[in-house]
Parts: sequence; structure tokens; C-alpha cells
Amino acid sequence: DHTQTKLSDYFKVK
Amino acid sequence: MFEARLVQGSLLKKILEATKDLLTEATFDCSSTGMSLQAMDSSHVSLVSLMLRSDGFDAYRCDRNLSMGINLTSMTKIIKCSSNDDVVTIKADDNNPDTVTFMFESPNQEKVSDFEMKLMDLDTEHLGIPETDYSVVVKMPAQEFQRVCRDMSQIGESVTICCTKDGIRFSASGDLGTGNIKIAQSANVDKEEEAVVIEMQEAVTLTFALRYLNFFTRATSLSGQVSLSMSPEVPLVVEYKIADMGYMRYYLAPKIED
Repeated sequence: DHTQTKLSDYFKVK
Repeated sequence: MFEARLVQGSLLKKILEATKDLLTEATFDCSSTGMSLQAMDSSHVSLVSLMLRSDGFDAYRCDRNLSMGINLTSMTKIIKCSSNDDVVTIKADDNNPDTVTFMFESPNQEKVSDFEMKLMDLDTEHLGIPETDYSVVVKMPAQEFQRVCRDMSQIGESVTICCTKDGIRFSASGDLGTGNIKIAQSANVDKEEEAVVIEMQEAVTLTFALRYLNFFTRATSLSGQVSLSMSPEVPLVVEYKIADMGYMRYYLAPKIED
């Protein structure tokens, strides 16, 4: 099974 | 004063079509370099990044930086009032900062319409996206990518993309069984748009939700080619170039194995 990651796991909020 | 004139007004219809499944509202940032938009979908799994450079417009004036909070559903309703061959001008007046005006002119100038739309106060988060040297960049016909995403979603909710120097393989599995589509790098093609080109530093295998990839393929009418940029354990970038103007990019966070 796979879990969906979020963009905030990779990119920081400016 | 902000004014941007686009002879190819139908481009705005295509751009709105390409965002409609992901965004309901977004901020257009206008500056002397052009119009841009960066917004995440409500689940923060994907991000839309649009760039329309000022030199791609037929006339462009932006006296000071401007952020326009736009309800995209409302904008779509208004843009639908234009004909595909209309010239579209977007205008915002410094003295009237709460609205934006869209003007549509028929090619023979016999019909001119203007629609004033209310702007929104949007509290938008911008993500800092680092410059990345991707392990793999695949360029392929946009229609082929659309077809692959559609076909894979017949089989499962996720697609695993495996890219090697030989080609790119899309795999899905579900209750009914499994499916694999392998596309080889083109040996030689007459038309650049039909080519499949793979630039690779290292082989990459990543898994993504097809629901989002299918949303991204709404941009297919913007460009003959799409590029997929991938590195291990980072978001995928799906880019459609907008000729002479800029791009529509989508970022999608991968699915990881439990």
C-alpha cells in the first residue's frame, strides 16, 4: 500500500 | 494601471480549463515581467504554477505590482462570454482596486464587450520551490500522456512510473488485474512534437495518484508536448509550455510505500 504525501513535506511556505 | 492585451484570447479559456479541477480561487500576481499564479489544491497534494511573460502579450502595461484575488468559477463564466477569435484585454485601475475588467473585441471590431468582475481578498500561501536538477526529464506528446493517464485509471488509483534509458513504463494494478504501458525513446521522428525524448542521470521509480495526473492533462490543448521531471522522493513536475509566453506547471507529491 502507498500513502499520499503532501507538498509541505518537500517545499517550505515562503 | 494594469492592462494586458491578448490577441489569442482563447488561451485564457484553455488556462481556466487546465485549472478547474484543482482550484476554485487563486491570486494572479501581476508585475512588469508578466502575470503569474501559484496555488495548491485544497488537499495540498498538488500545486499549479502558471507563468505568462509580459513580452508574450500583444500589449502589456503594469505600473506597479498587483495581486488580484480571483474566483476562478466567476472568471470562467465571464471568459465564456468571449468568442474563440476575440481579442481579450484584462484591465485593472489603481483607483478601483476591488475589480478587474475583461474586454472582448471581435476581430473586425464590430462587437466590443466589457465585463467587470469583483476581486476577492485571498490569504494565499506561496511555496518556495527549490531549483532542482532532476534525475529524469521525459518529453513526450501531450496527447499520448493524456491517453496513458486515462488508460491507467481504468485499472487502478495509482500509477507507478519507472524511467530508464530505454523508455518510460507506467504500471497500475487494481481489483481487475494489472496494466503496463511502456513507451520507448524515439529513434528518429520527423516532427519534434511527436518525439519521446528521455534525458536521464539515474533511473527513477515513483508512484502517483492518477486522479491528479488526469486533472493535469486538462492542459493538453495548451501544448503539443508535455515534460515530466522526476527525482527520487521529490514531487513530480508536469510542464506544458505555452508558446512564446511561458508555461503551465503542475507539481504532485508522490505516494510512498507504507
